[in-house]
Amino acid sequence: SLTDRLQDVFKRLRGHAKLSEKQVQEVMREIRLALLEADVNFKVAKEFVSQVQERAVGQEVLQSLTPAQQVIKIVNEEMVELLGSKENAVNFSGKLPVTIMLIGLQGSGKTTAAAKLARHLKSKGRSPMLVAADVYRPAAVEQLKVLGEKIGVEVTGSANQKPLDIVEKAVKAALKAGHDTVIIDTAGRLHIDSEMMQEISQIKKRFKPQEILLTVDAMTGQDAVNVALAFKEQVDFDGIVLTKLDGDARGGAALSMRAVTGKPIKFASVGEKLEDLEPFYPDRMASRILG
Amino acid sequence: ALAARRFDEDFWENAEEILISADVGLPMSVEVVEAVKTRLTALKVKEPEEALQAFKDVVAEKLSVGETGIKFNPDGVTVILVVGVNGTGKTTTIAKLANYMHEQGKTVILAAADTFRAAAIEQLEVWGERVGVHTVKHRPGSDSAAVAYDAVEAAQARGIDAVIVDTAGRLHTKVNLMEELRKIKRIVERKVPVTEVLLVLDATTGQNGLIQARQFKETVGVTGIVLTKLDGTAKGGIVVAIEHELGIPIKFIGVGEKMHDLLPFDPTGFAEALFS
Ligand SMILES: Nc1nc2c(ncn2[C@@H]2O[C@H](COP(=O)(O)OP(=O)(O)OP(=O)(O)O)[C@@H](O)[C@H]2O)c(=O)[nH]1
Ligand SMILES: Nc1nc2c(ncn2[C@@H]2O[C@H](COP(=O)(O)OP(=O)(O)OP(=O)(O)O)[C@@H](O)[C@H]2O)c(=O)[nH]1
Ligand SMILES: [Mg+2]
Ligand SMILES: [Mg+2]
Repeated sequence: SLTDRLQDVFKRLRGHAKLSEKQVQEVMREIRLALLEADVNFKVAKEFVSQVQERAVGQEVLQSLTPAQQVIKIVNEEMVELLGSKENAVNFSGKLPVTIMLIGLQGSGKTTAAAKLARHLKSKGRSPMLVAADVYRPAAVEQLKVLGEKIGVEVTGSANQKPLDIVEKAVKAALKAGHDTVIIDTAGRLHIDSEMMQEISQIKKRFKPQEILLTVDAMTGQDAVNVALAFKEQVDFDGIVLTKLDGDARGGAALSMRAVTGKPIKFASVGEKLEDLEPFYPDRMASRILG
Repeated sequence: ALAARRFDEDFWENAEEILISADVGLPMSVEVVEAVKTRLTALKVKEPEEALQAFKDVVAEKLSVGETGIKFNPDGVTVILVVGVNGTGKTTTIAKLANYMHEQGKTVILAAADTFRAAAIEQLEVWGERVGVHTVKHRPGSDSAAVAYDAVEAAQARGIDAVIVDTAGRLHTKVNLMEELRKIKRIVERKVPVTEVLLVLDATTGQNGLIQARQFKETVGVTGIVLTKLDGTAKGGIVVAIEHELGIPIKFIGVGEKMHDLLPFDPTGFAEALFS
């Protein structure tokens, strides 16, 4: 673990009254190593480490009696602060039905997350409707329908219509049936596919969802920054759902995306079952990233 | 290294960063840089352009492990077991692979052994119809190994060349699911050896890809990797570490969501793309 590695470094450096620049770099290198191992983007890692260095040197912890512990404390605090956000709730304000849209790369967990959100909101007393707006992937609509059936949530959509028409019909039907929330599942897409990015921009423009959530696989590596930035710049979103956190991926992508886009991580998907959705806990994520 | 001194620290740091940003990982990136330094010294290289070529060559060589192409069973049905964590592109890859083999004159049937995930069987069936191959399936929730076994039996009865088995996505950390995979292979091998176990890896995956490869290899013996979603911006550099440590060849790459978006792996092309 990082704690062990830092303790080893400081053991070797013991007996020095004040650490040289080179020795400070040795300590910082261990932190950078741990971050890269955890898939934190290399530019974000560099920036993060320099902030830690500034604090560590400024607070003179490097010469303290327990330097490793103190450095870890700073690293952890900096990370929890960076990962945390005050805007973690879903925005339910505005005219009904409240519309939530899920977007993201192929296979990131959108369809499952849509159903999970529906179940979660239903348990909170809301009346959601699911909209299957993925008309490309074979049996995508069926997939959402099977999940909707499991939780007793109505699913609209069909593969023979256009996504904009599907959403329009769904919103009308939702209002008529008294549903206060509409959750739109969209097809997986590449951030460099301008046509597909246009599609979700159009849905956004016309239906003004109160909440647009980007789903990202927790095992995503360095590319997470490119993806998050592109979705932010071309469509913009309100929060991130980090998925497959029940695995052993360290999840450094979370830190990278938060640092680079400023968007909060709102939910953590921790399994394939529909109840496997949790609020995002920055302190747990920080411990996980640091291994 | 003498040649290395012709290039300053910035040059090597920049090279390391290109590798890291491609998900090659820090330890492997350091190893690649060292290999290049050695090579440049030996070749007495002076120009940065030649150094870039050395990087591409070193990476391409590291990725030239093992044989590409599907290993066919000389004495019977060829069984290809497709495995990997959730959402990497297994089902879509199977459709592409069936199409590829079909175009090469092989007869293929599919086994819908993902009996767990919502509409997984339907998804594979739609693909099977598009490709023009039969899909063996049971009811959702039924035993995966039984589906695979039945598919092999059907292939044997009809003289079909190959069976491609679709399995449910599973995290390598889930012991019972990894055990199920072992069971599927074991049950099939009562009939014929499984000549190919393909691990489908998403190119956007970071360092966890190496852990996935280790676990799947240990559990069910991976004979090849298919690296998907290379049509995105992720470089898939984790395969360098995978091939280096585990010696598993990359057999194909996925470059899109359509039937023809599967290409045989080309180490030179991959190395070229990594540094572009
Ligand atoms: N273990 C685990 N699996 C998950 C989680 N979320 C989703 N999955 C699985 O990941 C796979 C992909 O999930 P989907 O919901 O189909 O992903 P998607 O983003 O809708 O995929 P596309 O529509 O093709 O882009 C499925 O096998 C899901 O069961 C999670 O939190 N943990
Ligand atoms: N852009 C791109 N998308 C791909 C590629 N391969 C698969 N996909 C997409 O990735 C998503 C997931 O593909 P699936 O074939 O369902 O993945 P899977 O591994 O079978 O998923 P599970 O069975 O749920 O674990 C789908 O939207 C596919 O169209 C690829 O090479 N490029
Ligand atoms: Mg989906
Ligand atoms: Mg599948």
